[in-house]
Amino acid sequence: MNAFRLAGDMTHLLSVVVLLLKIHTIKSCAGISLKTQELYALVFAARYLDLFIHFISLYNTVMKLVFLASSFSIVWYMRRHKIVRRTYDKDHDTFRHHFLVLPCLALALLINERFTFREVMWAFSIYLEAVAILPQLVLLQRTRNIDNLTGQYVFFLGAYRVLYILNWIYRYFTEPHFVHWISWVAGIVQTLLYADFFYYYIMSWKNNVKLELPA
Amino acid sequence: MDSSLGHDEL
Repeated sequence: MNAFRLAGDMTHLLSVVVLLLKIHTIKSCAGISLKTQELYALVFAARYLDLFIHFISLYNTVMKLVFLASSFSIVWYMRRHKIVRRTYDKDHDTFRHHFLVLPCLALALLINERFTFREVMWAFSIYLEAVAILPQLVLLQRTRNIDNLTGQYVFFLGAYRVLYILNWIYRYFTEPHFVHWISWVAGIVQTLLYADFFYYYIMSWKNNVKLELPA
Repeated sequence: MDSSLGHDEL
């Protein structure tokens, strides 16, 4: 494993820690899109179907379990926890996320590395992850007061994507036959979705003003 | 190449 990949995984993990900190300690999910969180839970469930079939490494298994457990517990907190769910900004979280699922599934049936159940589900998870951030970005645009933890959460998620691209570039040159068009194209699309957010996030940090996205 | 080898990423 190269440094970019490890750094990517760590920022991904950090984003989850930041979000859990907000939900668990502050008991607030204000500014967080439940739709995005539901999509992530579905992404991990579809992608990690091989969890108990294919052993890659202890690191890999533990990380998969962490992402599965954290994504489902975040959804649980936002839906069921009696204090947290009251802070959920339901009125502004209106993205029709169900309409993302079917096209991603259709695309996975058409474009996959191999036409088997697990490979189709893997491709589906890659496509869905690429667009899963959209409800969150829309909600951020509608949120007047984006708190620091929410901004940091999205920033770390975006950083994870950038680092994964660097990891692929590194692997392409160091590992023979490492060609994965599906994850590369989807990953680049996913990262581009963050470009706008990154711009405003860095500007707010540089000018030391509160983060606000133009509507 | 076994494509499962490619799925070593999270």
